[in-house]
Amino acid sequence: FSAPSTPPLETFPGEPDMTDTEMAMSYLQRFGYLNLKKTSNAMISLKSTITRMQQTLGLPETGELDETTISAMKQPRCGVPDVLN
Amino acid sequence: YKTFDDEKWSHTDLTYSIVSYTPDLDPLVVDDAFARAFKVWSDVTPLTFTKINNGEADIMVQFGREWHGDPYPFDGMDGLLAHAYPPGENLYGKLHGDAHFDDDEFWTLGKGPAVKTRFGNADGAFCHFPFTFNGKTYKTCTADGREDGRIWCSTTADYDNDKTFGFCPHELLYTIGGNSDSSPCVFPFVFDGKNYDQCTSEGRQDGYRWCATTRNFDVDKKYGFCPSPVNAVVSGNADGELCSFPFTFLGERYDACTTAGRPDERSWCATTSNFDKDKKWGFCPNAGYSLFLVAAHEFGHSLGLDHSSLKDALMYPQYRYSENFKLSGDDIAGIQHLYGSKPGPTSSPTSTTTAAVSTTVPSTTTIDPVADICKVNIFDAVASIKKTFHFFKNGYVWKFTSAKKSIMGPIPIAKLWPKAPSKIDAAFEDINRQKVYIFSGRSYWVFSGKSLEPGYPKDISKLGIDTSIERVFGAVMKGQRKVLLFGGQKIWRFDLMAQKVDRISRISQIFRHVPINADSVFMHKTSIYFLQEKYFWKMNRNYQVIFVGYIKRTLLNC
Repeated sequence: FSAPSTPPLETFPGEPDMTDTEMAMSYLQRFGYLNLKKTSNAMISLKSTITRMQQTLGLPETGELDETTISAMKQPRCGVPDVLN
Repeated sequence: YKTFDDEKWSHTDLTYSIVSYTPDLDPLVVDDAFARAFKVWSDVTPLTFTKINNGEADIMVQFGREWHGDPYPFDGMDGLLAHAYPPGENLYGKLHGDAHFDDDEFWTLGKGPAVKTRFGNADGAFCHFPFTFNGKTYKTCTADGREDGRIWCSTTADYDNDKTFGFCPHELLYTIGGNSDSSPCVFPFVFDGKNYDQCTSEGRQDGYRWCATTRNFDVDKKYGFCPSPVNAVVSGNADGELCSFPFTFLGERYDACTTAGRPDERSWCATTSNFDKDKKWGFCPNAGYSLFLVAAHEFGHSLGLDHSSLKDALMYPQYRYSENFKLSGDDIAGIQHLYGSKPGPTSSPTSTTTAAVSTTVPSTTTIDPVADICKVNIFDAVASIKKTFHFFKNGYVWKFTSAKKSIMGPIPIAKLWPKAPSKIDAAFEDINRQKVYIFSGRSYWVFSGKSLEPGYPKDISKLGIDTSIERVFGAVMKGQRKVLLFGGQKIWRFDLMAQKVDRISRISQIFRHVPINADSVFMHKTSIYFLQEKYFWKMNRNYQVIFVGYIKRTLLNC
């Protein structure tokens, strides 16, 4: 017998192929935490933005894209922004 | 809770219309879920909701996928479930109040496929999965035992004993929406000169499966949408189709749904025999999302509620299934802030709900208007204790965390400090010595935790405050050992270590551009707050006014 092999990951047609960081940026923008249109300087610090998101959702306030925060961002939710930006 | 700047409907007799339905549920189940979701709010307010079938309603409800007619597209399965617009005039055209549901989700009542039967002898009851028939167990609808190929299910666990059954959703039974008044599909039908012998999404960009309800769509233009078969895949690129077992994926054969190839480990299947060649796939059905719960949340937005930061609140932004749903005190306080409470006898369903809420969560807001912090006009006192705002009124205190924007209360003051007076004029926390000072009239109390220090209450003359001062209305810590006590138009600087006043000043000498007759003065973090009527002034440590705002709207997010 051969050892079971794990199939490689597949990009399924119709699904976005995003990294966690890209997903997080998209999340922060979509729900109003981050407004890139008002940011002329591309060098922005996300710490306060992430902290605000963590505060709003009652997560540990680390200011980092840690596992808990990424996981929360992947939870199903309402599309209405948390911050009217 | 939060509102959208208190935007609300100007009338209480609201109408709603269901513009489109999901293929996941029988339209009657959708109607019922929405009606129950509206009832969540009408049970605790004077609002009424009437469903209309034609014309523009206050709240237009629809299902859609991706780009669905407004500037906020949905995102496929999971992620965004739904969104809704607050009340208002001329908001994005006629969108105000409208609620949209992402039809790339699998809509259920929260616990797996909700399959309502038609015909048979079960009076439209839901299928019971699994059920036994002829000694065999079935987890889905079946055509077994019938020669006409119609699929059916038992509505109890044991068909052999109970003999109750009904027919499962199928395009040969009925269609949804369209212009054919629920008539079944006619196969084959002609569309664009081509014959179709099953439902198709050809001719549409939204992926909805449809059929003609006469033999020739090109001539008659009669059509309807096909109900999703039980066990149909969800989303992917073959929504509504069935898994094709076995199928080939990366050269391997699969006889059941699999998580292979997916980093998120969600279960999927191919809808043709060869994924590698056809690339047609979808997710296997799971518990799905409760249309009732999501709708109740969205209708909260439709009525003017923004997201709550309390995880137990219906208006918390993330989805969480709860079997025995009860509206939280936070949601009730929010909606009643906008529309008031339901009039009438207390034996109404409203009081049942709210009584349950106040029984299970005694320390949080009830529907009593005086218990709603947003209805308090002038607070007895405000203080910052353990970095949390404390708002005092009539023997109660609300705790408000500005960081989390969450309100706890009303809590009886006696619960926090058993021997404290019910009417509090000022309070402050001596962080270094972990004591709380409370002022009421010409007396003051000192607590360590919940315990009153021996010898208290004492008269404020012991602090060196004039006998002409009727009350202390503010207290601000200054450094490690001194506190500024506000009374009349003066400030007494009190040395906590030496237990004596070492300087007396006039308020106007030290603090400029703030009212000298404030209702309350306190310090929170590094800022000093002056409250007067409905306004507050915020000062930095250099005594410069850095912000002026509304107490309720800005500070409390009412």
